[in-house]
Amino acid sequence: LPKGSHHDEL
Amino acid sequence: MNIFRFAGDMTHLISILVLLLKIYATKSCSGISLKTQELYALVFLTRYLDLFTDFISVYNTVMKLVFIASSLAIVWCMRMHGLVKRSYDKELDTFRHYLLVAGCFALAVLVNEKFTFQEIFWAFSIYLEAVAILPQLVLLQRSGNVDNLTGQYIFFLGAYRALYLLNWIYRYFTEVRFSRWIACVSGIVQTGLYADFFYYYFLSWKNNAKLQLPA
Repeated sequence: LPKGSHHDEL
Repeated sequence: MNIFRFAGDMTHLISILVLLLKIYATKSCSGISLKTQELYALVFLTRYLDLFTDFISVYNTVMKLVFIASSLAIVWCMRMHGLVKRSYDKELDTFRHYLLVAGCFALAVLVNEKFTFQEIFWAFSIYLEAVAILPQLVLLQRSGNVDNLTGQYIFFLGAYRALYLLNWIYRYFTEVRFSRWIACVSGIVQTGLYADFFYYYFLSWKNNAKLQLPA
């Protein structure tokens, strides 16, 4: 996952 | 990605397609709350701020675009499209949804995973989604009879977050450090709000009768 955004869900 | 989350996303997509079908096929939005649709558009716009900055997968990006585009299209349709606009239950859809927006934003400023612009708006979108269905449920109580497509729309909308709860349970047990408690608690509240609707929806399905909510 890219740094920062740990939101992989919709 | 696990089967619960994929099923949840597909159920969410189905709910939007059912709503679009209802509006397109019947050229009517009677029984649909414009306020709930506006809240959902806000939920997607504030949740997917990272749409152009963080690429996670083609699936993720495509679904985000579909959710944003469809929610805006539905709001546009209900506000601008002459035929559809006339069937809107304006006098019944009176929930003060700006209070939900204010309350959720205040909560997001206080309770978030990180005090950054993106994280505060993400938490805001999570809280807002949990309560966004309220204007729709109030409208449903007031308008009494529910047409099939509207009933199915709300059913799939409620079911998708219930599947997400299973997804979080699954990820909790399969991933080392997985904690998504803001989304989890909100998801439980969100699914809980549908509880009585699910009950009457099940009754109407069991008795093969029209969906009736007690006034």
